[in-house]
Amino acid sequence: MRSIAIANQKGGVGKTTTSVNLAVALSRLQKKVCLIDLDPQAHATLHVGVSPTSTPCSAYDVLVNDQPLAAALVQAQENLWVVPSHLDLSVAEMTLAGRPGRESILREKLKSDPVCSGSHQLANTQDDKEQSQFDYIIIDCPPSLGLLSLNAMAAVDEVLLPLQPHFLALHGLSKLLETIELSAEHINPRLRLLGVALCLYEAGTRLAAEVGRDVESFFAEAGKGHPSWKDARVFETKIRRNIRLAEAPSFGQSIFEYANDSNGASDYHNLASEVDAAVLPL
Amino acid sequence: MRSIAIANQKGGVGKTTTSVNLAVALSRLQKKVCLIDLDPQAHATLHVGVSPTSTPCSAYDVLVNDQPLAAALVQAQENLWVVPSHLDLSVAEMTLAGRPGRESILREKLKSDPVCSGSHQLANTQDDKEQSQFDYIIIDCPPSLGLLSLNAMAAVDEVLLPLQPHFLALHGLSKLLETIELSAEHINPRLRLLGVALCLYEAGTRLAAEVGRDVESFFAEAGKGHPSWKDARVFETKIRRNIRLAEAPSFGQSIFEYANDSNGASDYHNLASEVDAAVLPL
Ligand SMILES: Nc1ncnc2c1ncn2[C@@H]1O[C@H](COP(=O)(O)OP(=O)(O)OP(=O)(O)O)[C@@H](O)[C@H]1O
Ligand SMILES: Nc1ncnc2c1ncn2[C@@H]1O[C@H](COP(=O)(O)OP(=O)(O)OP(=O)(O)O)[C@@H](O)[C@H]1O
Ligand SMILES: [Mg+2]
Ligand SMILES: [Mg+2]
Repeated sequence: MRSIAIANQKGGVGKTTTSVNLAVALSRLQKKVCLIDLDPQAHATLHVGVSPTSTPCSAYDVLVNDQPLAAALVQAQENLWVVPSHLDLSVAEMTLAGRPGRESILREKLKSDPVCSGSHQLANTQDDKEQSQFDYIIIDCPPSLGLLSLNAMAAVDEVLLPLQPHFLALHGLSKLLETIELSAEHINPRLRLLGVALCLYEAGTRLAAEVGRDVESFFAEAGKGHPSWKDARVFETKIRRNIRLAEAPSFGQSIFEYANDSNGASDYHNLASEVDAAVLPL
Repeated sequence: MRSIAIANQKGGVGKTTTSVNLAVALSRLQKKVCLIDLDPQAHATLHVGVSPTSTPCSAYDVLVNDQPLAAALVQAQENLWVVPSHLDLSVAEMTLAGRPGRESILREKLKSDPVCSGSHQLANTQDDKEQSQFDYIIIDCPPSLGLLSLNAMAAVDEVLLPLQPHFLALHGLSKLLETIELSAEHINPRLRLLGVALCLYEAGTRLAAEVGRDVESFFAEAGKGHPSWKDARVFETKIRRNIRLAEAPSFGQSIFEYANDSNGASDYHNLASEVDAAVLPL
């Protein structure tokens, strides 16, 4: 099983759009995917058509009220399950302040969950009693590096960093790499940056070309960097700006259900293939 | 003196771009402006050409280390002063957890500061000993509704809400209005939503037109809403998407220094005129 946190403290760079469309694209490659929404805005939850206020149990209950992960799982479509978010997550940081091991709550929940740890059958429909667990766990993070994002970093093996090729978005890269380093050293030695996905890419603008080049040369020369991110790559696939990607969430659909013939659908399909083929050196 | 928090928990909707370019536009209308950067990313600080790591005192010291506001003030250009941010602000929430009155620290600092409260001379240059104080305080907020944004809400009289006309950005509006209501009822009875500025506006897209109409009809019928936001307006000026606005921060310049003849410059000039002319009913 692979587990990937979609993280970047810069706001509005495409974290939710990437979490949802990557999760759905992988599920269409017949992978069983669990999407965990750790953002109190609950946008990934809405984007896959689940109402954050209608589910009895959410990511908040898993983190704060000691509920098992299985209690919060909702099937959104074939091969895709979601752990929905809840607005109360915005106070989780305060509620958990002072609780020892608060950064690793989600990791413990994943370890102790029969489905995530592989000892349980996951059925798509009543008749289909396949022997399987999740192939992928994808976690959508909020735009900060607080307790919720740290829980994601402690729980996964890989981080995927969506980056808008703008100056302000590039500026935060070093802070994020530092957080990955610190997480790898103190809370999760397995943690590695898988790669950077350029999102909201406006081909033809000088800014996108310049920032794209800056990021690529940074990682090409990163051989001397910290082990948690020196093997990271910039994905070949660039997610182009495409208004269909911004329209799809209002219908509670991924780009594949909403506009399967758009640039957005082909870009996220290609990114999913790249992610699925990517193997980090051990 | 007018004080305005630029707030929205949704990430990447144009808070920093609006804070900086509005502050500079007002300073060009010969208003004396103090821009306070409460976002740990320090993007507003960078955008006006101040290095967040080079100043001896920052917003973090004002909030956590009991420094007076005047100790952190840096003049960025004529008529514009900045209280720079610092990365440590990201832990301010944890550091201040449990401290009584932690939401009102910034308000107390503004009240006890001679310049902000009007009992002190503010000199643009050594020779120019004008009797004046700030005409405007503008506060850039991070993409969350935590302690930093609450400090801003407690300290100002008005909130300006930058909104990208996308579904995910519109979804968070009710949460932000609730936060303004609660702040007005519990920590700052003077607080009012001044208005919504549509940012990153892509004229010609159906999505922008639809979301723009939704927001306008929401506030047109808001007469029955809470007193803290029922008189809010949607500004006539729409800030159009314009790559120059995304290029300017990499030069540490506002849009007026970087590309004064661009759409971005005229949009922010027009927004500043509208803001300056706007008077909330008492
Ligand atoms: N490639 C794209 N083309 C056009 N619009 C996009 C694209 N990717 C994302 N968007 C839109 O841009 C906005 C920001 O994207 P998104 O919400 O996914 O970013 P985020 O990083 O998750 O934001 P936050 O920091 O608030 O969590 C959304 O309205 C989304 O619909
Ligand atoms: N009207 C515009 N046209 C083009 N680009 C813009 C415009 N407004 C902002 N941008 C760019 O879009 C990105 C997001 O804007 P900005 O950083 O101001 O949003 P924010 O709400 O402050 O983000 P955060 O939530 O991270 O604080 C930035 O890279 C900025 O340069
Ligand atoms: Mg998001
Ligand atoms: Mg900002």
